Amino acid sequence: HDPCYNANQHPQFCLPDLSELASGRLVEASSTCSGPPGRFCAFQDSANPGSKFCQGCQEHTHRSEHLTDSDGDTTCWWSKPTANATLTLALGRRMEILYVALRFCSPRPESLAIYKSMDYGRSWMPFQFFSSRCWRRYHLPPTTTIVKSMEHEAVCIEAQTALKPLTGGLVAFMPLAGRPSAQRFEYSPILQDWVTATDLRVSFDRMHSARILGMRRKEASYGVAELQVGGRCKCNGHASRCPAGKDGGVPQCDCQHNTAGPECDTCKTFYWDRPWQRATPKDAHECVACNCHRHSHRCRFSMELFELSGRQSGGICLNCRHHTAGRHCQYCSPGFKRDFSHPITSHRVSCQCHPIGATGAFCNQTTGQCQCKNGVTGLTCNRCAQGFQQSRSAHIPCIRKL
Amino acid sequence: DVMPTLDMALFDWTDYEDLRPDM
Repeated sequence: HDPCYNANQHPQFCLPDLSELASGRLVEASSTCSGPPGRFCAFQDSANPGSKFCQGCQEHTHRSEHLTDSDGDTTCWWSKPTANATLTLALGRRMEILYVALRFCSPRPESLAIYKSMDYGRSWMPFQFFSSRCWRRYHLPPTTTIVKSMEHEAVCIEAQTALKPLTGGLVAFMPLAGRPSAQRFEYSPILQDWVTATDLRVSFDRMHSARILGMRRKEASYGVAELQVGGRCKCNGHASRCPAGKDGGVPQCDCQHNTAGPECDTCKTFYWDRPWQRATPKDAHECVACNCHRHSHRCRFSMELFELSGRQSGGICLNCRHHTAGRHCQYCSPGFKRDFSHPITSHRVSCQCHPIGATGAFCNQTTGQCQCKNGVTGLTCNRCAQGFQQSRSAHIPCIRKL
Repeated sequence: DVMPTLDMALFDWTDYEDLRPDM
């Protein structure tokens, strides 16, 4: 059963499952503690500064693969002792992000920023700032309340930046939390855009003073046990599944409701009687097939006709076949008439005008009456009229009787 | 009275070959 349809097979709003987007993906680290002579220090006890221990960097032990492994071990990525480091995660496609969470092996940074890209890493925009000193580090006020006019803007918060716990601390960001329109997310294009990303970057901008940590400067590194990113494929409410593409590639929306495109962001060919819309819980906004009476497989959408019809139908059939014409292929082409013994969808609409008795191949679309030459009669102009008789001339087939 | 259908065989097609249907 596909959740995109109810028990009566009526279309309904649907979403792919929330999934762990970082799981199994490679995170690119700008700096990694990857061998001698580097060394880093950490704390065994989250509350006891005296539990400090130090160890040398090893080639494979601290790589960024450890950020997204899920083997249950607390394996950590460690940066080189430095003031700045970044972690970048490519999601492969546009996703809707519900949370980003980092579990630290080191003390949490004094200042950390999360950025997102919507164009596969070409440009980046701030997603969230965390800092004990928002003004000084990011030139932003510490924010506790997000008003509607800024719900598509990154804010800086002071929470989650405390020195303790010294290990195991969490930094979590939920892009919708505290945003006024979050309860009506499905009706808020601004927030739908706000949570959309193709790539994420975490920038560790400043650590707490090494002196406070009881370390020398060259011993202080960022250490992260886990990077979790919760989200789902952006399918605009038209897919409940988003399986991995061929060869385990980029996930693809399994588009329903007669939609198509990487994000179910357009209507399938021939389903253009109404404009495409994102689904909402109130209305699935299913794409509707054009009505071409089975005489065409192609159509286009006209907003003008859609508005004129009271927003009911805007499809215009293209390339009507079987000698039909009109917006819905509902008329016969010139020279052809409908055989009313067959339904309008029948392919059997053929011209019945007599090749000699009629002046041409044109007939009345409603009655089927062909235009007859002088002295010729009948629906198809196939007989001489009263007082006329057949001649030998194909040009004047009936002549007045003498 | 129903008049008879035009008899294509009666026509002289000499000058109207292009009009002549396949019979």
